[in-house]
Amino acid sequence: AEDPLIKQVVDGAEGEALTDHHHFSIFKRKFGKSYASQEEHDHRFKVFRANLRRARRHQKLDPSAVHGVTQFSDLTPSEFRRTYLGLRSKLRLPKDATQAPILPTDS
Amino acid sequence: LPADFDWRDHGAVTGVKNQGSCGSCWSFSTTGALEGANFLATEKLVSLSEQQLVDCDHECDPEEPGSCDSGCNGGLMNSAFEYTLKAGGLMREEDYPYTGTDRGACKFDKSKIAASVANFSVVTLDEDQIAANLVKNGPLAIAINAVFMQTYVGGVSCPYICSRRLDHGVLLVGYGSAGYSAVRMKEKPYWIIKNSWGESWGDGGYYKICRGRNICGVDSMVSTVAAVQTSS
Repeated sequence: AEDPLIKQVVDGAEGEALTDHHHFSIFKRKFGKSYASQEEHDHRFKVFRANLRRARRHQKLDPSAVHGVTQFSDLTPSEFRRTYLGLRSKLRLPKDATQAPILPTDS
Repeated sequence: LPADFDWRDHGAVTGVKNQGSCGSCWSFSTTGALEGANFLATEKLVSLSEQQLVDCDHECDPEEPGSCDSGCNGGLMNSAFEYTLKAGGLMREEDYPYTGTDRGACKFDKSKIAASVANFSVVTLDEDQIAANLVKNGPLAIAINAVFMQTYVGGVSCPYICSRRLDHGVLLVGYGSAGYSAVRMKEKPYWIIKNSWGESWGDGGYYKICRGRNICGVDSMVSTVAAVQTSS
């Protein structure tokens, strides 16, 4: 379960906070992120830390993929859904949509 | 059916695009499917305009008032195909570039249509049928639940549990036969999905998700479109 990318250099919660700070600095530099105020910065850091924990949970739930920091790591799940998705999930066929014909799959 | 298939190898897929901070995934899924269908019809790969859909497509669900395509506030690929059918087609990306906002007026120019929809249909949930339609008709517009995509960096996603509530429109461009799944300690077949969050996200802008169990609803809403040849 030890994430090979994160080397624990000090013990305990303080060490983890230090590591998350380090990750957040790399994240801001890589994705060109900047925040209008210290307050906003602190809020985004808190969201970022929560998303690091989510990434670790996703990694456990989805071990054949690689989960980690993406450009969306400073967004809450609802901000992410509201801003970067956009599907109106109405499973209803418009008038002109027909059912695709069944195709042969055995040859 | 071939064991592995990827429309990118056949030149039917444009480069990964970026929808930015706008809920317009549905328009990228729509243009991707029509770009592929138009390639099959004309052997020319033309990048089509999502902004035309964002600005001009307000097609509503005939049976559900208020459920309309609404620019950055969301839409549905099937409705977008319906709009494209009625409008006559989509313009080129370069003639109607993407801005990622939906405050502009519709600037659709009928004389500059680059691709038109002949018809579109919905593919059943059966994965073999989905694969057959993909191989025969080109990339498919699909919907998925994006919960794991916010933290996805690479590999083949095969989560134990994943909601099938669909919230994101993407493009199915191919499938592979052997993505290794550590937890299942065996090779698993997977779908290859083109996303619209730029090349720096995921696997070069793509998402791979394993086949077989309608994971994250990936098989639930699949549409195929046929294009007519237009000259512009």
